[in-house]
Amino acid sequence: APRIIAITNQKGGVGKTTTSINLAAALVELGARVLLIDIDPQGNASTGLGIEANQRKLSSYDIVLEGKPLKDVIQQTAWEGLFIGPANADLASADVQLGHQERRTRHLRDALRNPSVQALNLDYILIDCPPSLSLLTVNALVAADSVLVPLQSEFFALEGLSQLMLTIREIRNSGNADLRIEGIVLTMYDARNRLSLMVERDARDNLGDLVFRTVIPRNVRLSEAPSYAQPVLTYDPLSKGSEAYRALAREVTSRHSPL
Amino acid sequence: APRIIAITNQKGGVGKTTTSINLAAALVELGARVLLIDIDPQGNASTGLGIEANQRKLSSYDIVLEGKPLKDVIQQTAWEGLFIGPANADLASADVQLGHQERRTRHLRDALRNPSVQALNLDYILIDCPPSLSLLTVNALVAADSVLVPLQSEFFALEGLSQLMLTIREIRNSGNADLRIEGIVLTMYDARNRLSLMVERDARDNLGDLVFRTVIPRNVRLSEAPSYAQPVLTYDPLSKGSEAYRALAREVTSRHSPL
Ligand SMILES: Nc1ncnc2c1ncn2[C@@H]1O[C@H](COP(=O)(O)OP(=O)(O)OP(=O)(O)O)[C@@H](O)[C@H]1O
Ligand SMILES: Nc1ncnc2c1ncn2[C@@H]1O[C@H](COP(=O)(O)OP(=O)(O)OP(=O)(O)O)[C@@H](O)[C@H]1O
Ligand SMILES: [Mg+2]
Ligand SMILES: [Mg+2]
Repeated sequence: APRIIAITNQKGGVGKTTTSINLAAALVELGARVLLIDIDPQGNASTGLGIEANQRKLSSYDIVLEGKPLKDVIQQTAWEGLFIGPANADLASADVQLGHQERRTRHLRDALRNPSVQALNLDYILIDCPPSLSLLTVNALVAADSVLVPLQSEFFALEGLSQLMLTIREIRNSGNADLRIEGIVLTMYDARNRLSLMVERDARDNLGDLVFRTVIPRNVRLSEAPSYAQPVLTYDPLSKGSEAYRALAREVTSRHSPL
Repeated sequence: APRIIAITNQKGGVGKTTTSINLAAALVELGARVLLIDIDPQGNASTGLGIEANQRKLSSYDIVLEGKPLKDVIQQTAWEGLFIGPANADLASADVQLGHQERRTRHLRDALRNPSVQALNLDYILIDCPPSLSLLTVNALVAADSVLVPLQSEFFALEGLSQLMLTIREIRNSGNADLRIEGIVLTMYDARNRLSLMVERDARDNLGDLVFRTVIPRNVRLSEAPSYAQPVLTYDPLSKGSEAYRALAREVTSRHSPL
C-alpha cells in the first residue's frame, strides 16, 4: 500500500506547496509512482503542476465530499509517474459542509485507503494542506501515515509549531493512532541571516532527529518555477532548490523500504 | 467614529501581520489612536506587540463569541495610543461555533460598532485576519469600512487575488454594502527579482489606483522585529522597513480626513 504523507503547517507561506510539488517530483525521479492530493482551495499545487483552472471539473472536493472514487478524479501530469488530485474553489465550502456529516474527519481516509486504490500501484501519496487546522487539514491528518512539516526559518513560524504538535497528538489520541512525524524540514534558509541560524538551533535542540538533515535554502528558482507550471527539478535541474529537494527525497526514502 | 480596516488575504505568509503591526505603529506616530484586533488563532500580531501568551485570558474570541464589551478585552500596549484585542487558541474553534449561531457573520460588526466604542476615542481599528476565507475573516469583512490587501511579490500570490476580489464583492452584496477597497500594497518587494517586477506590472495594469504607490521592500529588520516583541518602527527606526510603513501610513491617512 502507498505511504500517505500529509504536508502541513497552519502558518501561512512556509513552503507547504513548494515542498509538495518538488518532493513529489524528486521521488518520481528516484523511480517512485506518486500521487499529489491538493486539498487547499487556493489550488496552488494544481497550478504549479500545470493543471489549468478549466481542467479541474472533478477535484479533491469530489473525493472528500461526494465519495467519488479516486481513480475517477486524479489526473496524469506532464511527468510520467506523477499524478494529481487537483483542487478548485469548491473546497472553500468543504469545512462548513463536512461539519454536518457523520465520520466528518474520516472522509479522505476512507477514500485513500479504499481497496481499489491498490490498482493504481502508487508508492507515495502526498497531501498539500491549506494554512489552517480546519476540518480539511484534520481529514489529511486522519488519512495519513505521517506528517511532514515545512518550517520557515522565521520567528513567527516557530510560534506555530507547538500548536501543530498539540493537534497531531490530539489526532493520534482520537482519529489516527498510527500517525507518525515524518520530519520537520527547514525552508527558505539563508545562512547569512541570524534568524535562520536561530530557528535551526532552536528546532534541532528541541526536536532532535525529527528535523531532517536536509535544509531547503532560499532560492529564487523555486519561486519562479510555478509561473512556468513545472517543478523546479525540470525548470532548473541544477539549481540549489533542485539539489535540496533531491536530497530531501533521498532522506525520506531512506527512512522507509527501498523503492 | 473610528475607520475600521480589515487586513486580509487568504494566501498565507504575504505580510498581513507585519503590515497590521507596523501600519498601526506608523499611524500612532502620526498622532492617531489605533486599536489592532487580532483574529488569527496563531496570535502572531499579539506576540509581535509583546502580549505574552499568559496575558491573553480575554481575547477576540470573547468579543466575537461571548459578546464581551470591547473595553473589557482590549489592552494598552507598551506604546501610547496603540491598543490591542489579543488572539489566543480559543479562536481555532470559532468557525465551527459561529456556524450554528444567528447573525453568525455580524458578531464582530456588532461589537466594533457598539455605541460604547465611541468613548475609546479611536481613529483607526485594524483587524489582522487568518490566512483563509473562513467565518472569522467574513466577520472582519462585514465589520470593516474597507479592506487593505497585502500582495506578496510572488507568482502564487497573484493567483489568490481574483478569489479574494470575488469574496469582497459577495460581502458587498450580502452583508456590508459600504465595504470599500482601501488598497493593495506590494510586500517583500525586491527590485532585483524579475518576479517582483512582473507582479507589480500585473497588479498596476489590472488594478490601477487601487495599488498603493508605496511598496514594502524585503527587509530583514521586518522579520527580526517580532522576536524583540516590537514594531520595526521602534526596533530599527531608520530601516527601509520603517520608512516604507511610514510612507504607507501617510498614503492611507491622505485618503481620509486629517487626524
Ligand atoms: N526555498 C524557497 N526559496 C524561495 N522562495 C520560496 C521557497 N519556498 C517557497 N518559496 C516561495 O514562497 C512563497 C510561499 O511558499 P508556498 O506557497 O509554497 O507556501 P505555502 O506554505 O504552501 O503557503 P500557503 O500557506 O498559502 O499554502 C511562494 O511564492 C513560493 O514560491
Ligand atoms: N517586507 C518584508 N521583508 C522581510 N520579511 C518579511 C516582510 N514582511 C513579512 N516578512 C516576514 O515574512 C513572514 C510572513 O509574514 P507575516 O507573518 O506577516 O505574513 P502573514 O500574511 O501574516 O502570514 P499568515 O498567513 O500566516 O497570517 C514573517 O516571518 C515575517 O517576519
Ligand atoms: Mg500552499
Ligand atoms: Mg498573520
